[in-house]
Amino acid sequence: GFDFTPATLPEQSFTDAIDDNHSDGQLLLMRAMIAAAYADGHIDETERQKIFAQVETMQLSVQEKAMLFDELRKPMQLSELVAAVPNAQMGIEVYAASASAIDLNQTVSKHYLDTLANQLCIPSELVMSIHRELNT
Amino acid sequence: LAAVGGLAWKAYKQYSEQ
Repeated sequence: GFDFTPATLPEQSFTDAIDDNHSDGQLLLMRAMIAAAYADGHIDETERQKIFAQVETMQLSVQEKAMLFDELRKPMQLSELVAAVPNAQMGIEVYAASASAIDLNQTVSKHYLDTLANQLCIPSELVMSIHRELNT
Repeated sequence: LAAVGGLAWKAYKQYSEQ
């Protein structure tokens, strides 16, 4: 688990993680979104289009784009995703990206998010706060 | 994705101020 110390994460660290010079952070969030979209066992055409549109807005190398398209064929398992999260702040962003990509009307998708929050050690109050921001 | 970063920060800030 992470050492969760509230009020010690500066805003800059959140935006740095996904700015153009930190494509590792962007890639991790994209991989999280793909894994979340796949939580119900398939990625439908709407989800695929959303992901493609997102990838096009990112400044990625040809290799990085190829990696994401491979990822669409074989999304990460939840355990792999959790293992790839380097710190608590990225954990929050990974959860927010996942929650924004997932269809919350599906029980299996809700369960996926619950498990993700649990494994990333995100407190339930913070989970609720993220959903308030997302309007979900 | 920039939106996700801003949103995560706002959610975290709200949480930490509770």
